[in-house]
Amino acid sequence: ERPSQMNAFELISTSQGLNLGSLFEK
Amino acid sequence: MGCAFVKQVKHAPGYEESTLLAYETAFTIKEVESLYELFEKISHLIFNDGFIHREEFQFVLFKDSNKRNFFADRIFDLFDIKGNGVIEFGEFVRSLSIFHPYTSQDEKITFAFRIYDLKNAGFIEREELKEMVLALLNESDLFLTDDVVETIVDQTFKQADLNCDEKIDPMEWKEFAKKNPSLLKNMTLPYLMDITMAEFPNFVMNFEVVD
Repeated sequence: ERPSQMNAFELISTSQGLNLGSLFEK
Repeated sequence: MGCAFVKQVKHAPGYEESTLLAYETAFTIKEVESLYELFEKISHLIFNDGFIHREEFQFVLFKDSNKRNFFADRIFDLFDIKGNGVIEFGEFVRSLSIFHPYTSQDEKITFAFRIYDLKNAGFIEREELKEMVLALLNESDLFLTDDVVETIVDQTFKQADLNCDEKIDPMEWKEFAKKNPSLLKNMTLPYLMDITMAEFPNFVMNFEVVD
């Protein structure tokens, strides 16, 4: 998928800051 | 006359009974008690006062208490329900419950909307969306020209802003999220299913001497 065809929210949702899995990962 | 000694368990200020939290959330009493262990570990990392401070939250996410991240800040602010600058135990459990696999999709959609509604205005504006895309680019190795960013924001608005009023309201967001379920992927944490079996990470602070 070309960047210009990406959905902005999909792009944002890849942020590490939104991934709370790190709270539980060893 | 005999004396009865009741063992007093010392809890941090802001502690709430596990029975109440289990009643209000997707967790069982045992799971709430396990989350208390995790909460204790995080809240004693730097300030040792029984509350999770922003720096402690950032440390467990990035292993760096000084790293600022736009979206981690948003999550922290939403977890801090009372808005007093720290996350208390009850706030921690209630907020994590949104990420439980058993929590309804509607609740996850609502919470995600609140993350992106930067001004708490009840809608997401074009400028806010652009600000978030730029924040994401700033934290990643991805470089996009301003034209490409504008195109991405325009196209997203075309798809999501159904009444073309230049705002994405909660109903439009709900429609959009249902059509694009990948947007909610990070709103579910499978770890929360087996929380009583989990051995939580031992977070270790690395204090560096700064000259």
